[in-house]
Amino acid sequence: CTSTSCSSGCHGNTSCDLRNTVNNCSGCEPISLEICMNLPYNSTRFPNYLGHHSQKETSVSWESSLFPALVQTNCYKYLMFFACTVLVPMCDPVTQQRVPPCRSLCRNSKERCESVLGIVGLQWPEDTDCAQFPEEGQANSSCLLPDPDVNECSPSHFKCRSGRCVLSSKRCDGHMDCDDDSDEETCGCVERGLWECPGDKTCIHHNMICDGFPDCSQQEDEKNCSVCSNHEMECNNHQCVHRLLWCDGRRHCSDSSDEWNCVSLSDEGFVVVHKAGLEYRVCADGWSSNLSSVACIQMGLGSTLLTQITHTHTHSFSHTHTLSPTHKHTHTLSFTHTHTHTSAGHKTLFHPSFSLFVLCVLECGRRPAARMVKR
Amino acid sequence: ILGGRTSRPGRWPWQCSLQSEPSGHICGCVLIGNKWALTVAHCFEGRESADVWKVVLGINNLDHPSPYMQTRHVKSIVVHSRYNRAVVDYDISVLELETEVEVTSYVRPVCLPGRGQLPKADQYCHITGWGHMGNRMPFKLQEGEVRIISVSQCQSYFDMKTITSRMLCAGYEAGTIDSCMGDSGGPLVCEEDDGRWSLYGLTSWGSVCFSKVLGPGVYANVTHFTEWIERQIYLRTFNL
Repeated sequence: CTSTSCSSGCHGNTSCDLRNTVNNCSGCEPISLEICMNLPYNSTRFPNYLGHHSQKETSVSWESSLFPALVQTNCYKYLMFFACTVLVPMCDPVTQQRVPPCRSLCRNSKERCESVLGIVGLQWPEDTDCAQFPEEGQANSSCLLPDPDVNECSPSHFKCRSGRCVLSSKRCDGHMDCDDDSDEETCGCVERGLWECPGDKTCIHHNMICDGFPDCSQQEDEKNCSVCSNHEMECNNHQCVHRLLWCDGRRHCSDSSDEWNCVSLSDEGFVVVHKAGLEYRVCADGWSSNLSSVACIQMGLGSTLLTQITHTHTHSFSHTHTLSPTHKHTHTLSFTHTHTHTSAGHKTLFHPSFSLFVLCVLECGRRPAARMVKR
Repeated sequence: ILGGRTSRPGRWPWQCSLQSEPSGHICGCVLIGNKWALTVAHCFEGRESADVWKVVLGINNLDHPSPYMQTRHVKSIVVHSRYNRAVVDYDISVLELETEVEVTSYVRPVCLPGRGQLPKADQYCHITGWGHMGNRMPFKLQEGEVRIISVSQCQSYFDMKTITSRMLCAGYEAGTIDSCMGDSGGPLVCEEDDGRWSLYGLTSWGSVCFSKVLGPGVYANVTHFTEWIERQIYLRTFNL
């Protein structure tokens, strides 16, 4: 069956869903648990020996954190192998059945490592009672023992030169964790196949460069990512779009960044609109209070508290004049549409005019006062 | 919530319950606007369609609908494009409700923190939710007071994971008061000097909260996402 839940009754049994074909019955599933991705086997079957019903459940289990941390103490050479045979049991591709670890492997792991857990006040996982596993060589039952060259560390570990395993989060973290300090050697980004931020020297993965998300503290990973011509502007994802298309109410950058922040409030509270990459203060002529509330909503600042028309004195600003909105219900009128109803005025030098001041307020974060109840 | 107490109705009017049939309550969520709520991305693993979700607000006892209760279907779910399931990073989603809520004493939005505004280390804040209490799942909303923990101190509790700038830690070394399964997506809020409450965290992950392993809870760091949140709301409000 394509769904492992049928595997036990699938052989010629109609109980399976009709879409399943009897010839691909399988109780096995590929291993996806990161800490067990370097085993000598690559398919598993659930439930596992800890009672987990899926690899997802196992991946967030306490044991999947406990065992890799315990491996660092070097208490037993094959502890990680044993842990994986319990967390993601091997599935025999022929019989579709789980293959358990041998009892001796379980016993050796427990005897050597249980005392280490005791030191930190933790116990050996209850469900791993070794008596449930067969002795090796027992008739009619196979069990798993590690090859001498089996990986002692999981993919979530860094292998010290001495052979010990330390968690990969300890690699180049500035602390000597390996007994031979090898976890703090060759820590350059390049040696680790990473890219070094010029400013703060942190290392980031190459696929994080020019992906629209700044990862370096000075955002160097998002610089020089595209070469736009003079009449174009760079989107957040580094596409180039003609500047006349910016803040025109329609999306042209695939990440819609040409329509971000088209309206803002200056530090003094004046409404400022951005058209074709230029910044304009809005003149008050033709403005309506509805537009104020649309502007506040657009800026994520909730509703309008105050709309004020103010003389603009000495500064010279480019102004836009608001034409009378054509829509009756300005509330549905997206500000960027209103935006296209503003005509870019010319640069007015020392010409007194009326600029628009808006105070938005977001009514939030207030709890109702506790009600007074006479006692 | 482990080690918390039952909340008085109306005390956390931004708390909502994210529900999906037939299970009912799956995760917590937080009202941030009349049509907008936040939760964490990992709640949608295996249930990505908005159709199967609804948001219940103004409720205290999940088992007793209150006269103040409001239910809204979910119109759209925006999961952060960088959400990483393996390491639970960028664990945040914006929910657009089908229709606006009616703001009442029992249903009110919480404030988002300003850009770059972080809670101070050792500041006390509150977590709420209908998640596991350590011995049972509650019907009544639980609340707990937790202390903000620095990233470096938090990292020392989690060998296997990396605490990124998208995460915030809060709780106690002994794990005495902590969030737990079922609280995911719920709020970590701090009271500002002016008496208003701001949302700094969304319950995200931690150690297995009702086992022996101790340590704080890890929350999605809302401050890191404020601009992203406002942008998602703007783009959908103006059909961009």
